[in-house]
Amino acid sequence: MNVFRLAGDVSHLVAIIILLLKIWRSKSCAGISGKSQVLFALVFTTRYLDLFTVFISVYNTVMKVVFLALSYATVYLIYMRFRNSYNSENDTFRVEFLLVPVIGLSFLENYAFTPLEILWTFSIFLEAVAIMPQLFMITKTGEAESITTHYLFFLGLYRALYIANWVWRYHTESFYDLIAIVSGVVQTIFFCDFFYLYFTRVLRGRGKMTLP
Amino acid sequence: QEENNMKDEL
Repeated sequence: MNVFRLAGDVSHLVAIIILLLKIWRSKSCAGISGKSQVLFALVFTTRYLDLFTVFISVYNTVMKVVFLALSYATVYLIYMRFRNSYNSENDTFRVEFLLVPVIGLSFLENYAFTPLEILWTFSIFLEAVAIMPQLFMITKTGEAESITTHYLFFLGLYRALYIANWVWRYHTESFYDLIAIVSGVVQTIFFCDFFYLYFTRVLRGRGKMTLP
Repeated sequence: QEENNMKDEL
């Protein structure tokens, strides 16, 4: 464990909590892409299958359980509890355009052709593109509430911090996980456009982020 | 060094 990875996990947890609290307190999921949240729940489900078979540390197990629980709670709030506020008419990204290439690639490029390894690889590749429906929804509506942009900021920051963690681990313990690194870089690149808008618009106290 | 993909990361 290093400070970059810890900061990354905290940033990830903060993002998930920001979104969950926003939906719960406003009793609405307007402007939130349910599809992205389902994809994130799928990412955690396929990545943490070793939750009961492999024990890494208390921290690792606790965080996996927390991420699974919070992501499913978010999906539940969107599609069940506050489903009347869900903007399905704006959440129209074709997730099959993400799932098909990700599934194909995880069968082609993996460390071992075993169910657990292929599902882990699937979760890594899927996480890189899971935010697409949400970013697409924002471009479609042309705006995002500031809370939603803070959620996206911490979500994007988490994998950027993981990249720093991978650099650190490469130099200190010669560890590198190429699939995670390549996918993590792609994932962070997808956030760059948002980061630009976030720093130039939201942090200038403009409240909502309206797209040009 | 060989790629060791030990799954200790979240």
